[in-house]
Amino acid sequence: YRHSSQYRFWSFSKEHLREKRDMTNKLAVETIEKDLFDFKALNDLTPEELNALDTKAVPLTTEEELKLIDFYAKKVQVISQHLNLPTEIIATSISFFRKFFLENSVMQFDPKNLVHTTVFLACKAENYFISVDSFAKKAKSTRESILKYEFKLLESLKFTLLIHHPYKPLHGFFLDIQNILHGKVDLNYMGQIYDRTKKKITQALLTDAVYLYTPPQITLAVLLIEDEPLITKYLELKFADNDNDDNGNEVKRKKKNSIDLTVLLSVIKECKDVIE
Amino acid sequence: DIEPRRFTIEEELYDDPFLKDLQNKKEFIASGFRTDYVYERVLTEAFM
Amino acid sequence: EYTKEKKVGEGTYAVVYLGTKQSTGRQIAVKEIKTSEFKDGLDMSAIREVKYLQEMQHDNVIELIDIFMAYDNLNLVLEFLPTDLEVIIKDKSILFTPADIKSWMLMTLRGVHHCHRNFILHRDLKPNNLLVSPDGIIKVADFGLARAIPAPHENLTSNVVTRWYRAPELLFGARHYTSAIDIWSVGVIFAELMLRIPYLPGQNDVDQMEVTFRALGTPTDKDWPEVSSFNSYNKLQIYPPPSTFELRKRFIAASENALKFMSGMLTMNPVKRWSAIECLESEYFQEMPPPTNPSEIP
Repeated sequence: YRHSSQYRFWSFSKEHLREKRDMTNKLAVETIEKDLFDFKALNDLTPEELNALDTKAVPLTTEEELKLIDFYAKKVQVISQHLNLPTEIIATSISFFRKFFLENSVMQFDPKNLVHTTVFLACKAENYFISVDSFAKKAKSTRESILKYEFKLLESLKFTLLIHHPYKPLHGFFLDIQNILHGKVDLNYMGQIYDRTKKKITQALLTDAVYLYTPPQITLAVLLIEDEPLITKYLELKFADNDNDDNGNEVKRKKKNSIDLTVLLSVIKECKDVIE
Repeated sequence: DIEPRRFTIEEELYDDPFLKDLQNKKEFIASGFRTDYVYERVLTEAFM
Repeated sequence: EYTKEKKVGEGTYAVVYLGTKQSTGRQIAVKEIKTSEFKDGLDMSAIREVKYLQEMQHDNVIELIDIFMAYDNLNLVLEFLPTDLEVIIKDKSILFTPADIKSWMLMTLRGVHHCHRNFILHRDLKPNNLLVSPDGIIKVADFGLARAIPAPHENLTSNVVTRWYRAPELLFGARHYTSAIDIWSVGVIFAELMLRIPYLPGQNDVDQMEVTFRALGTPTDKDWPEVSSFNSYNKLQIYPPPSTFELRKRFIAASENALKFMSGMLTMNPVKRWSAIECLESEYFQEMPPPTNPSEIP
């Protein structure tokens, strides 16, 4: 995972994420203020016009940008669901969209103009090829508007197209729980947990958890939301440092785990808070 | 791979109706489909 | 930072130039992706190359050094690799030994193993996609047909891999194949390195089946359950698999372990075909002669 582009280019601390957003916003504001300055210099405006400019042409703050990005990210989710795209492609579309607006301000690019382009590029990146004409028809858009920002999107993504989503880890944990908790967990119940968690993961991808945590940590956090006792039990049995020998007293486990259970649990709980 | 893997594949312990169904289909068997490859993939992604 | 000094190749979707990375003087190759050709925006092959090369850093996989946009063109900056195995096989003035072949196979399988452990199928392994660096290292290149191993229920297209290196399950039109298709290609490349001529040169897709099964025997349900369920199966001529004696005669320079190694990769049933790990751990790489040091290979 540490070799993946997702870890190398797209994982941040909370502070770093904040800085990035402020920087993106700041650069856009500077451009706008310069344009406004030039505009005022080039046109002799009446006092009312000047006043209107000063009260209306006010750049957005980072928070306001975030609200707009979240609003349109949900639209990306709805549109890609409406196009009946597989879950992983919906997730990739959301990821592309949110990353684009980590690197660019909504004041430079109207988010409305990126919605279809991100879904279209996500389909191509996930080998789910749809021609731009049939995509335009389905999405009630035009090929020009879809292709217009494809290059810019790819560049803003730093040309990283392979994304690890939390769905495969969900399948993995679904299996491993059956192994570690063998005979102690009802399989039908596990099936329900699986389906509910899968849906919740897509919601989680609309939050900053994707930048702050790894896909498996997000999966475990959503599983924790679904059934805390079950997941805690599973992790304790799997990663606890001590085993209980047959007559129940604790013995040091032979092979050292590379995972520290207390750290893991605290990370997952933090992640759960971010998602909730 | 440097450190020991954090999982073992216990095929007989898994009840995965979705995969069980696929692996019995003629076209999957003929194509060389292998459930252990799927288990390997999703468990690797879970413990990476 | 990068210059394009000499045009060295032109493909369907890209033009390749030799150049230099100014800050280090390192020789590089710049793959300029033609954007106008593809009416659906960015070309799928370019998308795949970018997507998979960005995730892999391995001595036996071509390095993607950088990517940049220039005049509305996408440019991939790749490490400079002056030749490939196809050139070496065809150039009869170059004599190479079984130890050289072993070295090339070891490096190729390490590169393929790295793709597979990242759950990436290359899907176009052939001698001219195995490039050779100035110090003799083999690098797997051209990920224009690669894809991530799909979700189990997903359908895959069987129209992949250059015909002569195409696995039998692909010839039958399989849609749920695995990384075993890449291993088959490596097996055919191994045979070609020993023979110095293409091993299974089919004229077309139907002939490819004929040539493959005549050389290696027609698979049956006994050794490959459900193979007869492929609808292209019943028109097949049934050939017996070659005896060890016949194989030995065909590959006179090959040791017993080399033949076992080749047969492991050219096993008809993809479920039984050797994986990259089984190939790398095979006797063939442990017996004499040891693989030649890459920098000493002609």
